[in-house]
Amino acid sequence: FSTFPGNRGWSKRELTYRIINYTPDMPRSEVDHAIQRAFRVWSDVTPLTFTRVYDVTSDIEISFAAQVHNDFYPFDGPHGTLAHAFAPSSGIGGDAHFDEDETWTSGSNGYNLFIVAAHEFGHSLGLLHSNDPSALMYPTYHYTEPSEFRLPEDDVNGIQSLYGARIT
Amino acid sequence: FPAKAPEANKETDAKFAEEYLKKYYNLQTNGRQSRKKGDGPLITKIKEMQQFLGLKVTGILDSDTMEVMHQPRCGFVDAGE
Repeated sequence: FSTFPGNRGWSKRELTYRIINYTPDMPRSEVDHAIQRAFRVWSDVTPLTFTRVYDVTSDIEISFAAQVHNDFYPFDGPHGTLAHAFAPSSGIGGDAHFDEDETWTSGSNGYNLFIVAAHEFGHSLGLLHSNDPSALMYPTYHYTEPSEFRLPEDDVNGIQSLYGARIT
Repeated sequence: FPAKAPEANKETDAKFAEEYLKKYYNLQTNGRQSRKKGDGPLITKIKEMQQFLGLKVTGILDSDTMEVMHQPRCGFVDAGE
């Protein structure tokens, strides 16, 4: 695993997120569930908590957009880049953007939103890409049945290097 | 069947690789290959990418390398800013 040089992640442990808009590819309830579950991947192994907010700016703003979308990293149409997220900081920091030109799904027929969101939230929390092909933070997409997903050890080690382990 | 098809593919692969490396590995090139001794910036970046992605480090755009590069991926760069 690797982390952003000079960035020790969020200084607080209670983080907020907001879903700015929805993809038409999936029912809203499925998007909500995928996002919530993707955060749980990380909160299960750290002391972090994620609370959804609706009407105020949050730490992690989540949106779907195509092509040019108000940052310096325009999306590229179907396939290629699926999503990106920003390292922890104020403003755009922590925000996650998903390419609306992809086909998002809660299954395997398209790109699984839970898998991609879990990866992007790793960036939102301070992880860079891993060079371990079995890691969630490996840069290329690999479908895993969500019900069978377990956060790989490399990612657990990475996130706990920033926030410590959850005390149960 | 075409006798020289692989040449065309190589050109396409090289162009694709250059764009990919610019996008995800911070490749900076003025479009000319270095004539100095040693690897040019493109080959150096191909090696860096192969090492990062857990591939055999050859500096050549072999089929394994091209396969990984064509996989959908996160848009975040793998090289330090």
